[in-house]
Amino acid sequence: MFEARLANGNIFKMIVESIRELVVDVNIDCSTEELSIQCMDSAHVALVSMSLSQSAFDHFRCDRSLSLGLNLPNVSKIFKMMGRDDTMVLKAEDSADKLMLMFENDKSGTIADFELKLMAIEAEQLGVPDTAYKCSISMPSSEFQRIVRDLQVMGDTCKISCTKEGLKFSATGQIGTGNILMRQNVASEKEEDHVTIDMEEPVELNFALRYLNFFTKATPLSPTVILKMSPGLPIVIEYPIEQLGHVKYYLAPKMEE
Amino acid sequence: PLKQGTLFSFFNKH
Repeated sequence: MFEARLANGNIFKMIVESIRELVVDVNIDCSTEELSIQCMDSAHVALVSMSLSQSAFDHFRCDRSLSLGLNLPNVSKIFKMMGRDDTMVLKAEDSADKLMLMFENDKSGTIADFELKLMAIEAEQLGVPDTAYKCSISMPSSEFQRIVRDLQVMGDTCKISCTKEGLKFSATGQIGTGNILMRQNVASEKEEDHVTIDMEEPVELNFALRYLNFFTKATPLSPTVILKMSPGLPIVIEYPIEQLGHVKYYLAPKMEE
Repeated sequence: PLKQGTLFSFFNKH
C-alpha cells in the first residue's frame, strides 16, 4: 500500500509542469524514503531527475517499493482541476494498476477525487556518476529564465562560459550576436538574489536553447537555480525544492564534429 | 558546425 498526503499540493503540480514538455510517459518511483523520477526526452539529449523526500509529506506510507506509470498529459489535465491551496492525497495498492488522487480544500469544504489508470512503462535508466564539477553557479531562477528566453531571438545555440570575468551566455545567428554576462553579486540582503560563482577552472560549453527553455518550466519551484559544468560533460541545472528535494536536468552539450 | 550529443555518450545504461 502506498499513501501520501501533501499539504501544499501545488508543489506536486509544479513538478508535473516542470517535466511535461520534455517527456510524455514517466514512472514515479515510490520507496520508503522518497518519490523520485528519472526520465529522458525521446531524443536522449536531456535527462530529468526529481526527488521529493518523505519528509515533505504530512503522511507517507510505502510498504513496498513500486513504480507508478503515468501519462503526463493526462496527469496535467487532472491537476488543472486542483485549487492553489488544496491538499493532495495519492493512494495506490501494491499491484499499482491505478492511482487515486484527491484534492481537498478545508476552507471551501470540497473534496475532488480521481482514479487514474496506470501503465507499464519500459524506461531506460542511466547511471549518473556523482562528479565534482569545475564550475558551480548559483543565481536567481527568474534571471536564468529571462536570459535563455531573451537569447532565443539571436539563435538556436547558447554558449555558456564561466571565467574569472563571470558567467557569460552568448548566442549567434543571422542577425548577429548577443552576450549576457552575469558577475558574482552578493550585495543584496536577500540571499535568493545573490549570484555566486565557484570556479576551479574556466569552462565553455554549447547547448540547445530550446532545451534550456524547457527546463525553466521549473522556475516556480525555486527562487534559485544551480548550474554545474565541467569541460565536455552534460550541464546540470538544479532547482532545489526547499530542503525537501529537487528537480535536476542534465543536458548533453553540442560538440564540434 | 556543432553536433548535438546524446546522454549515452556520457552516462552508462543501468
